[in-house]
Amino acid sequence: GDLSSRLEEAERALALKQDHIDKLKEEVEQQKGSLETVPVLTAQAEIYKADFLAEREAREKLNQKKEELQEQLNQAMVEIEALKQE
Amino acid sequence: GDLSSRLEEAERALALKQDHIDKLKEEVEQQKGSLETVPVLTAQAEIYKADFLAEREAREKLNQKKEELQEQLNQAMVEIEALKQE
Amino acid sequence: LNEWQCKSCTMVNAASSILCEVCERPRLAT
Repeated sequence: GDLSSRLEEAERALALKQDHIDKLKEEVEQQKGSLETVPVLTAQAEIYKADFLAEREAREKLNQKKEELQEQLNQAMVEIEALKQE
Repeated sequence: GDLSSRLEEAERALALKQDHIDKLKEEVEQQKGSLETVPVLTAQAEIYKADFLAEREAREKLNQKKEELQEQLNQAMVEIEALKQE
Repeated sequence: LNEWQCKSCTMVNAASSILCEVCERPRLAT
């Protein structure tokens, strides 16, 4: 009697632990799904970073060119003034 | 005899199931750690994207300014030529 | 009652088995 009730109790405990295992396995699978976005997000951040750096370099080069043109225009304006004086 | 061996087997099985639960819990915790990088990576990608778009807009404005200066310089050069002719 | 069927993989196990012979789920597991 005592043995069979203890056996029954052990089997009920086993069923409860199996339920717990099933729930934990489900959580692990769900988290695996979310983890798959990590490499995608990493790649996306890398791409935007590279694009940002390329744009910034292009802008700096353009700014230099603009400065040169501004300088040439200033000199031309001075020359025009001088020619008009003559 | 039979009952006690089954009870023994059930208790061994309970221990094995508990080990399994402990391992699954550990895996869930480890995955939680990795999952914490998801919002960080998302924010990082958003920031680089915003910086990229801002740089690109600035470059486009700068390019327009450079075109205007180029145009003004061309006109000034024509005027200088004309004045020299006179 | 000298055997039981696993609710998960339908394997028919001997009554003396505590866990299913195939999927190792206990007899009372849902």
